[in-house]
Amino acid sequence: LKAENERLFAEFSDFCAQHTGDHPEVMSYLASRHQKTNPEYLASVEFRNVLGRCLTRVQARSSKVYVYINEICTVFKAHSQKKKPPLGP
Amino acid sequence: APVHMGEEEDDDDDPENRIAKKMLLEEIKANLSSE
Repeated sequence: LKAENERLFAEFSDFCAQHTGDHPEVMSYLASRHQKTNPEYLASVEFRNVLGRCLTRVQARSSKVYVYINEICTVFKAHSQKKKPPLGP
Repeated sequence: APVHMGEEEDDDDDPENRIAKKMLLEEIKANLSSE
Protein backbone atom coordinates (compact mmCIF):
# COMPACT_ATOMS: atom_id res chain seq x y z
CA LEU A 1 0.00 0.00 0.00
CA LYS A 2 2.87 2.34 0.82
CA ALA A 3 4.48 1.67 -2.57
CA GLU A 4 1.16 2.16 -4.33
CA ASN A 5 0.60 5.47 -2.55
CA GLU A 6 4.12 6.61 -3.44
CA ARG A 7 3.47 5.77 -7.08
CA LEU A 8 0.15 7.67 -7.01
CA PHE A 9 1.77 10.67 -5.32
CA ALA A 10 4.59 10.69 -7.89
CA GLU A 11 1.98 10.61 -10.65
CA PHE A 12 0.02 13.42 -9.00
CA SER A 13 3.19 15.50 -8.54
CA ASP A 14 4.31 14.96 -12.14
CA PHE A 15 0.96 15.99 -13.50
CA CYS A 16 0.68 19.06 -11.26
CA ALA A 17 4.27 20.13 -12.03
CA GLN A 18 3.29 20.37 -15.69
CA HIS A 19 0.49 22.78 -14.82
CA THR A 20 2.19 24.94 -12.18
CA GLY A 21 5.19 26.09 -14.19
CA ASP A 22 4.46 29.70 -13.22
CA HIS A 23 4.92 28.86 -9.51
CA PRO A 24 7.45 26.03 -9.07
CA GLU A 25 7.64 26.79 -5.34
CA VAL A 26 4.21 25.19 -4.97
CA MET A 27 5.56 21.78 -5.91
CA SER A 28 8.54 22.22 -3.57
CA TYR A 29 6.11 23.07 -0.79
CA LEU A 30 3.96 20.01 -1.57
CA ALA A 31 7.07 17.80 -1.45
CA SER A 32 8.21 19.28 1.86
CA ARG A 33 4.73 18.73 3.33
CA HIS A 34 4.81 15.14 2.10
CA GLN A 35 8.12 14.57 3.89
CA LYS A 36 6.71 15.90 7.15
CA THR A 37 3.63 13.67 7.03
CA ASN A 38 3.14 10.75 9.36
CA PRO A 39 4.47 7.60 7.56
CA GLU A 40 1.55 5.57 8.89
CA TYR A 41 -0.87 7.88 7.19
CA LEU A 42 1.14 7.81 3.96
CA ALA A 43 0.70 4.02 3.92
CA SER A 44 -3.02 4.13 4.72
CA VAL A 45 -6.10 3.26 2.68
CA GLU A 46 -7.50 6.68 3.58
CA PHE A 47 -4.58 8.45 1.91
CA ARG A 48 -4.83 6.20 -1.14
CA ASN A 49 -8.49 7.10 -1.51
CA VAL A 50 -7.87 10.86 -1.18
CA LEU A 51 -4.91 10.74 -3.54
CA GLY A 52 -6.68 8.55 -6.08
CA ARG A 53 -9.68 10.86 -6.11
CA CYS A 54 -7.56 14.02 -6.46
CA LEU A 55 -5.43 12.46 -9.20
CA THR A 56 -8.47 11.41 -11.22
CA ARG A 57 -10.08 14.80 -10.82
CA VAL A 58 -7.01 16.88 -11.59
CA GLN A 59 -6.36 14.83 -14.73
CA ALA A 60 -9.92 15.49 -15.82
CA ARG A 61 -9.87 19.18 -14.88
CA SER A 62 -6.38 20.64 -14.97
CA SER A 63 -7.90 24.12 -14.65
CA LYS A 64 -8.42 23.26 -10.97
CA VAL A 65 -4.85 22.10 -10.34
CA TYR A 66 -4.32 24.42 -7.36
CA VAL A 67 -7.59 23.28 -5.77
CA TYR A 68 -6.36 19.70 -5.61
CA ILE A 69 -2.81 20.63 -4.55
CA ASN A 70 -4.35 22.69 -1.78
CA GLU A 71 -6.52 19.75 -0.75
CA ILE A 72 -3.53 17.40 -0.55
CA CYS A 73 -1.54 20.02 1.40
CA THR A 74 -4.42 20.36 3.86
CA VAL A 75 -4.49 16.59 4.32
CA PHE A 76 -0.71 16.54 4.86
CA LYS A 77 -0.99 19.31 7.45
CA ALA A 78 -3.70 17.42 9.29
CA HIS A 79 -1.43 14.38 9.51
CA SER A 80 1.84 16.18 10.10
CA GLN A 81 4.41 14.50 12.36
CA LYS A 82 5.31 17.77 13.99
CA LYS A 83 2.26 19.22 15.64
CA LYS A 84 2.66 22.76 16.85
CA PRO A 85 1.62 23.30 20.48
CA PRO A 86 -1.69 25.14 20.83
CA LEU A 87 -1.44 28.87 21.16
CA GLY A 88 -2.06 30.34 24.58
CA PRO A 89 -4.68 32.93 25.30
CA ALA B 1 -3.84 42.06 -26.72
CA PRO B 2 -4.20 44.60 -23.89
CA VAL B 3 -1.23 45.02 -21.60
CA HIS B 4 -1.94 45.53 -17.89
CA MET B 5 0.95 47.47 -16.52
CA GLY B 6 1.75 46.75 -12.90
CA GLU B 7 -0.77 43.94 -12.69
CA GLU B 8 0.17 40.31 -12.30
CA GLU B 9 -0.80 38.24 -15.30
CA ASP B 10 -3.61 35.98 -14.18
CA ASP B 11 -4.94 33.48 -16.64
CA ASP B 12 -6.91 31.42 -14.12
CA ASP B 13 -10.45 31.28 -15.40
CA ASP B 14 -11.70 29.17 -12.52
CA PRO B 15 -12.50 31.27 -9.41
CA GLU B 16 -12.10 28.28 -7.10
CA ASN B 17 -8.66 27.61 -8.57
CA ARG B 18 -7.70 31.27 -8.24
CA ILE B 19 -8.64 31.27 -4.55
CA ALA B 20 -6.78 28.00 -3.90
CA LYS B 21 -3.71 29.35 -5.68
CA LYS B 22 -3.78 32.55 -3.63
CA MET B 23 -4.16 30.59 -0.39
CA LEU B 24 -1.27 28.29 -1.26
CA LEU B 25 1.06 31.12 -2.23
CA GLU B 26 0.23 33.02 0.97
CA GLU B 27 0.82 29.85 3.00
CA ILE B 28 4.19 29.30 1.33
CA LYS B 29 5.16 32.92 1.97
CA ALA B 30 4.12 32.66 5.63
CA ASN B 31 6.08 29.42 5.98
CA LEU B 32 9.21 30.96 4.52
CA SER B 33 9.02 34.00 6.79
CA SER B 34 8.51 31.85 9.90
CA GLU B 35 11.62 29.74 9.21
